[in-house]
Amino acid sequence: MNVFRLAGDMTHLLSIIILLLKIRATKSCTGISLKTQELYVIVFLTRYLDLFTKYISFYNTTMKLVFLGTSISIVWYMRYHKVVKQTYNKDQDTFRHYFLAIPCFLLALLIHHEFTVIEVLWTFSIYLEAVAILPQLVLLQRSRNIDNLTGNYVFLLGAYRALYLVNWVYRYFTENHLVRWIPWLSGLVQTTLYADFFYYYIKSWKNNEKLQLPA
Amino acid sequence: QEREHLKDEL
Repeated sequence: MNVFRLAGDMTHLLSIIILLLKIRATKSCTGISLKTQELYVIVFLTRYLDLFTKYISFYNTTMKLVFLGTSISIVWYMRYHKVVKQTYNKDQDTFRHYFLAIPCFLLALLIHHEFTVIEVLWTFSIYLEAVAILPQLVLLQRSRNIDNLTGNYVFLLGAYRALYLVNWVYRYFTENHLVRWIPWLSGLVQTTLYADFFYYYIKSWKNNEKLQLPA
Repeated sequence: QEREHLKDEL
């Protein structure tokens, strides 16, 4: 464990906590894409398959359970909670997220480290996580005013993978130059997708004005 | 060993 990866995990955890707080405190999920949240549940389910078969550390197991639990409860709130589900922007959150999942799965069948179920599904989760934010970014462009909590949620979500990129650079130089193209390139794509959001988020923060994404 | 290396990350 290095400080970059710990910072990345904490940033990721904070983003999820902020989203849960927004939903529970305001009883609203306006501006949040259910498609992205569902993709994240798939990402965690396919990535943490060996949760009960491989014990790494107390931290690793705990964080996996927290990520699974929180992401599933967010989808539950947005789908089934009587008050929250009324606030879901169903008519704007129209991104066909299966169009994202299927190519990722096919790519994982083609490019992976070893052809086993666990490994292919793990690789699928890495590819899927890279593009899972797209429905959310599209929804942000459609929804005129973005509330602060939603903006902070997306920013922290993008920042976590950027910190992981730094972690991978650190590990490359400190752990006998092991190359790990699949997470590296996926993480690079994932972080790049946030580029224009980061630009508008930092601009709105500097000018102390409402966050607005150009349509 | 490559896969093992990946395993410790979330």
